[in-house]
Amino acid sequence: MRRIAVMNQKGGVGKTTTVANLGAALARLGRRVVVIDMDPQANLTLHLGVEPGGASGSTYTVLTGDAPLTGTLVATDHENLRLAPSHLDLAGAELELASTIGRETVLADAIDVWERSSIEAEGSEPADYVLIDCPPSLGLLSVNGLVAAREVIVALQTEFFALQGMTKLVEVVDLLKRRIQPELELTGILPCLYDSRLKLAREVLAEVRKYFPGRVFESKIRLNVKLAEAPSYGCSIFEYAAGSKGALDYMQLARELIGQEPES
Amino acid sequence: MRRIAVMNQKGGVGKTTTVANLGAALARLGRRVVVIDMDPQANLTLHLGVEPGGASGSTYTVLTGDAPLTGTLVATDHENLRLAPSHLDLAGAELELASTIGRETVLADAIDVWERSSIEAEGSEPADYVLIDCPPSLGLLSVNGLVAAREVIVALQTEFFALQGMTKLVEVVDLLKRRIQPELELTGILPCLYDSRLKLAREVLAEVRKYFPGRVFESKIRLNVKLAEAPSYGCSIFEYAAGSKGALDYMQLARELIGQEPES
Ligand SMILES: Nc1ncnc2c1ncn2[C@@H]1O[C@H](COP(=O)(O)OP(=O)(O)OP(=O)(O)O)[C@@H](O)[C@H]1O
Ligand SMILES: Nc1ncnc2c1ncn2[C@@H]1O[C@H](COP(=O)(O)OP(=O)(O)OP(=O)(O)O)[C@@H](O)[C@H]1O
Ligand SMILES: [Mg+2]
Ligand SMILES: [Mg+2]
Repeated sequence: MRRIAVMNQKGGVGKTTTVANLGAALARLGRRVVVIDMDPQANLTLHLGVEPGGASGSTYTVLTGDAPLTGTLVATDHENLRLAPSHLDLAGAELELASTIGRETVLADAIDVWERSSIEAEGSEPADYVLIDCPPSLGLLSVNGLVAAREVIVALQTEFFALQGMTKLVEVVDLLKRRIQPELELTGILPCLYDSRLKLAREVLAEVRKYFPGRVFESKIRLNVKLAEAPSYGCSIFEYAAGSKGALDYMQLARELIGQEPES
Repeated sequence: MRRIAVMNQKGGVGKTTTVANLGAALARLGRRVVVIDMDPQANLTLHLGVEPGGASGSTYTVLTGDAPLTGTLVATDHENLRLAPSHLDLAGAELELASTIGRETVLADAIDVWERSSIEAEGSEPADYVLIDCPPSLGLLSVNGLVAAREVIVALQTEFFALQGMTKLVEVVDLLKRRIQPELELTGILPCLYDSRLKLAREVLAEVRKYFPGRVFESKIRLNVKLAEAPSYGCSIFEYAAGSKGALDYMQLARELIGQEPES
């Protein structure tokens, strides 16, 4: 079971759009996918057409220890794709967790319990991919997302501020790897909202490739208004505009990720 | 002295770009402006060409009570425009402040002391406009920014997720007004990154005007790549591309704000 956090403390760079559509693409390719919404704004939950804060619990109840992860997973309209929805109360979780022992590993522990109990009860892992959507900060919610993951995809808008934040982000990932989660690896940097007509975008992409050689995905997610329209219909890009650039780009990214899977 | 927080918990909607360029526009129109960077990512500080975490202190030292606001203000290349720079340590301030008495009003108190001591020492207010750039969250840093302000400008990207967050944002502003800062008013909602060619943008703008009648600025900030290029040169849009749509739009916004000033 691959566990991947999609991260960037810079806001509005394509994190939620990536988790929703990469998740849907992997699900269409037959992988069993669970996406986890760690953002109090519940954008991922809304994107997939689920009402935040429903009866069955949320990532908030997982973090407070009130419910196991299994109890919070809801089906989406997409086959093979389940969601651990967010809840507005999640905004208070950072302060509530502040004095908890092992506050950085609460989500990781919940995923471990879920995985272990599935293997014991059914003899198999509960999913092939777990994708975690992080809020735009380096607070406890994002740290929980990173520590629960084994891999990180950095969503990167190809603009100045987003590039500036990269150094700090890589520092934080290295620190968490050294101190808490030795298996954590930067799987790749994903150019998002990419408009090749803009000199700024081409220059930033060239800079990132120079500073992080070999760590930038071949796939790029091009700027495509269909990706911004799909969330208002509560569905992924594949249901909303299957032939669009956005659908092609996220499907290509899914194939690139699958290509990295160890030979089973 | 007008105190205005530029706010939106949704990330990447144009908050920093607005504080930097609106501040520069007001300064060019002869107003004495101070901009305050409350984001640990220090994007506003970088935008104005200042190195974050310099010797003279930062918003972090103001929040921890180690330095008065006056000691942290630095000049920028723009006449009439001073900055209270950010510092990476600001990321830890939310947890550090968590158990402080009156944790929501630390910045407000610092601004009050600065204003009062200027009136006593020089017989006049220290500035005409104070603009506060908030990080993309509803945590203590943003709350301090809102409580320190008397007015709020909501930067709004005209897309689905940004629109969704508006209800929560207005709730928080109302709550702070009732409980802590009775003078807090929503001055206006500012359409940012606006591309009138996109149906999504036109529809979202129409929705916002319907739900918040009379509270949307006449001025709109159009999508303009020059606004995204200027930060990498450490200057406002007026030094980088004075004839651009971005420069025209922020100058128009500054005039609209000045037009709201009570007859002096
Ligand atoms: N490739 C794309 N083309 C066009 N629009 C996009 C694309 N990717 C994302 N968007 C839109 O851009 C905005 C920002 O994307 P998104 O919300 O996914 O970013 P985020 O990093 O999750 O933001 P936050 O930091 O607030 O969580 C959204 O309105 C989204 O619909
Ligand atoms: N009107 C505009 N036209 C084109 N690009 C813009 C415009 N306004 C902002 N940008 C660019 O869009 C990105 C997001 O803007 P900005 O960083 O100001 O938003 P923010 O709300 O401050 O983000 P955060 O939530 O991360 O603090 C930046 O790369 C910025 O340069
Ligand atoms: Mg998001
Ligand atoms: Mg900003």
